[in-house]
Amino acid sequence: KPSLMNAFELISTSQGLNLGTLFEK
Amino acid sequence: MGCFQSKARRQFPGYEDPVSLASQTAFSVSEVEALFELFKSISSSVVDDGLINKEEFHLALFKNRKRENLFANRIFDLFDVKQKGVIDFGDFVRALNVFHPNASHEDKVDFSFRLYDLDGTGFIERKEVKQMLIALLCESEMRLADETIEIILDKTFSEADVNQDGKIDKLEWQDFVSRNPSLMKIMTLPYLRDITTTFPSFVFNSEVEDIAT
Repeated sequence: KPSLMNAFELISTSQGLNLGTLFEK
Repeated sequence: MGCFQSKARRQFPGYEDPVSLASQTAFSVSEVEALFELFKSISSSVVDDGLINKEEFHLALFKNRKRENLFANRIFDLFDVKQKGVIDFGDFVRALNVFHPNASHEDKVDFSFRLYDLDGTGFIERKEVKQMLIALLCESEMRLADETIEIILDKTFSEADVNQDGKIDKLEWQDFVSRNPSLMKIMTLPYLRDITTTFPSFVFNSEVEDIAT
């Protein structure tokens, strides 16, 4: 449930923070 | 050095010697050269000027140059150390170094703090967390009632803002992530361990003799 998570747990799921896609050709 | 100037140095403003960059980072010389292959590809995707602009960064991240994303913009701004609106090769390698599995935990915590301190005030403020939360919800097309957002913020600040002054300082952040280690997962990119295998062509373009791996 989102309400039980802290905001940073939610924020860290952002695609914009997933730099792994930089390495995908 | 004489008057010899490498091809890379001429075509890529901000290009730095791989041996020097390896000595400043957790990367080996080969890994820096493999990162240069990645850098060349990203920096030539829209404007072939040897630098990565924001549009190229977005294109590399999302395969879509027009996509606006608060977090990608924020990462770009932190990579753009010289604040020129572009990332040069030296900045690129030093910034990615923070995400290396062998980089220090302190550096990762420090980078994550600066990432979330959107306004650069030295504190992560409630309004900044709210802004990021709303951006995330828009990005993922999720809808949460305002009341739910406020409950999440209350919970977050009750856990992280130990002195209850309404903002999270660096010491509070260090303490908070030590209690919530999963928050640091995004600060390590396992891909960086295999970068020479991902970009093997660096071997053919190497300007360094007798590469030490």
